[in-house]
Amino acid sequence: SSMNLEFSQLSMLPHLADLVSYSIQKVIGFAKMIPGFRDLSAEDQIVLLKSSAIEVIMLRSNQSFTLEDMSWTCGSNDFKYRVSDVTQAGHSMDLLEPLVKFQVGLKKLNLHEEEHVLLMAICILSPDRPGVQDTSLVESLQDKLSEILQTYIRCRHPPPGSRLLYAKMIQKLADLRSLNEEHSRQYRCLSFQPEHSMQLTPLVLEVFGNEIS
Amino acid sequence: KKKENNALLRYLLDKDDV
Repeated sequence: SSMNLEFSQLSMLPHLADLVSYSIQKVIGFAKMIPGFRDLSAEDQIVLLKSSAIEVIMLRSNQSFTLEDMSWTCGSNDFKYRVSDVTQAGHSMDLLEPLVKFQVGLKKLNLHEEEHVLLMAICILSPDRPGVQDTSLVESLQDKLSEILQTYIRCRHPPPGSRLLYAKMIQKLADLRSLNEEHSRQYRCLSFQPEHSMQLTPLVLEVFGNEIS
Repeated sequence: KKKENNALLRYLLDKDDV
């Protein structure tokens, strides 16, 4: 029953909301450094950021994910997040099971930092996000980044790790689309309840949407 | 549905450092 009480109160929600809010700011700062991103219209920048934010957060969180105990460990054990912590923030295994699988698969690619960064940039500059106006401009920026990534792998990533690496990375972007969809579903559910949406931050509400308004 | 203005996002995109 204490477990039920903890769940109904979503004891980790305020903390996770803060963490996600902070991460969104990092994603915005990162996007602004991608060549060409600032040249897009403000509307396209906003559409791209809102649609990719959760995917980039999932990607960047891989740096703190450890296969040792399948947790996100930031520095010391004081900042260790387990699946159970995320369920206490209102998410279910329908998201967390594929998310952990995704983290394990991505970790096993042993990406260089350069590849990791390029993958996040390619994710943000996806021309097929709903609402993008200048799709051809976004596409040309993404194409340039993909070329750089493929060249990097060819020249700097030794075999056998480089084998099919680019294809595997693109598959990760596909995985992120379904994780994004499931996250949206669960977020919508959560934000429908005022007692929970009031624990979110203004930035989270703006980026993921505010159902109570 | 109310019109989205994305004021926070606009602000964070405009400011020089995040």
